[in-house]
Parts: sequence; C-alpha cells; structure tokens
Amino acid sequence: MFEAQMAQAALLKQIIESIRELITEATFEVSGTGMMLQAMDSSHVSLVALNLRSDGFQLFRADRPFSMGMNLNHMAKMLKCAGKDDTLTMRADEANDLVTFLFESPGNERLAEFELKLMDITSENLGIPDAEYSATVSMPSAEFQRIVKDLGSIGDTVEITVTKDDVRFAASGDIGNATIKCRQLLDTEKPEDRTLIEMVEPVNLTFALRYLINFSKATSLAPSVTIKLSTEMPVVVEYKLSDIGYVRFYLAPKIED
Amino acid sequence: KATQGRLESFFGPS
Repeated sequence: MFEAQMAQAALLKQIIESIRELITEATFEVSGTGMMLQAMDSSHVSLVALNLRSDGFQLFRADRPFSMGMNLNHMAKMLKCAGKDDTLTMRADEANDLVTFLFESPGNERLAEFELKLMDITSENLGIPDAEYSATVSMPSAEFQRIVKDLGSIGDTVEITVTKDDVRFAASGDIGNATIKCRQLLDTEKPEDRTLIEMVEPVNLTFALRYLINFSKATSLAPSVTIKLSTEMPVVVEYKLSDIGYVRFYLAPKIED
Repeated sequence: KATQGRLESFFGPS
C-alpha cells in the first residue's frame, strides 16, 4: 500500500508539466524515503532526476518499495483537473494497476477522484557519480530562462564559460552572434536574486540550447537555479523544491571531433 | 565540428 498527501496538488502538476516534454513515460520509485524518478529522453542526451522526500509530504506511507510506471501526459491530464488550492492524495496498491489521485478543495466541499492506469516501463537507470564539479553557478531561475530563450533565437548551441569573475553564455548563428555575461552579485535584498559563482577551475562547454530551454520550463518551481559544470561532463541544472526535494536535469555536452 | 554526446558515455549503468 502506498499513500501520500501533498498540501498543493498544483506542485506535482507543475513538476510534471516541466518534465513531460522531455520524457513521456517514467517509473516513479516509491519507498520509505520518498518518491523518486530517473528517466532519459528518447535520444539519451538528457536526463531528469526527481526526488520528493517523504518528510516533505503531509502524510507518507509506503509499506514496501513500489514502482509506478506512468505516462506523464496522461498524468498531466488528470493533474490539470485539480483546483488551484486543492490538496492531493495519491493512493496505490500492488493488487491493481492503478494509482488514484484525490483532489480535495480547501473547504472539503468537493472531492474528485481520478484513477490512472499504471504501465510497465522498461527503462535503464544510469549511475550518476556524486562528483565534485569544477564550477557551480547559482542565479535567479528567471534570468537563466531569459538567457537560454534569448540565445535560442540566435543559435542552436550555447558555449558556457565560467571564470572566477563571471559566467558567459555565447551563441552564434546565421544572423550573427550574442554573448551574455553575468557577474557575481551577492549584495541583494533577497537571497534568491543572487548570482553566485564558485569556481575550482575554469570551464568551457557547449550544449544544445533546445534542451536547456526545455529544462527552464521548471522556472516556476524555484526562484533560483544551480548550474554545475565540469570539463567534458554533463551539466546539471537543479531546481530545489522548497521543503520537499529537487528536480535535476542533466545534459551531455557537445564534443569536439 | 562538434557532435552531441550521449549520457551513456559519461554515466555507467546503475
């Protein structure tokens, strides 16, 4: 038996909306520690890792580890039916191939029950090493979204360069070139407005912009985003979900032949 | 000319 209750159905809805274009099907692994998901896009270029800790839920019960394979577009269809302030309760047991989503309005006057068919998904999970990165940049998530969208109108790829003074995003295309340079900014009223650059060694990597633009769909989930880079390694783009976990996106770099 | 890397080249099977 699995049962978990979230104060805001809207949170899960936003999470699924932010990842469902990259991965259409995924298996949620449920255990005493929470709900996890790891899935690659069909081209095996990017990966989504979602972690929702059990202590971030209002109620969480998983008698034993349990896998729930879901079509994320179908899941999104159901989650869209939740009211803005509804609570969400998820229920499933191994006896039937269904997960139930219960949406309850704040005054308890409306209770909606949606049952989603579970599916068997064969997927390969990758072991992601817990590596030290050469450079870590934290910046407002809206700023990162603006940068990748702006550069996406110029070129297909972005060259990211981190030095101790700044982080540069550069793109070029048929119409010309663009470079956006962000300096470290620590003296802000709100901590989420900071741009923090931690550099062990300078890095310079090139990535396909369309994936980064896709990752930035998670902008509404967190005020700030953390980008971790090491030479010739996939970049990590992390959105922390307050009090419950994170959604991380990994993207393999372009490699010089 | 740069080619797109695949994740399997960087991360092993779990």
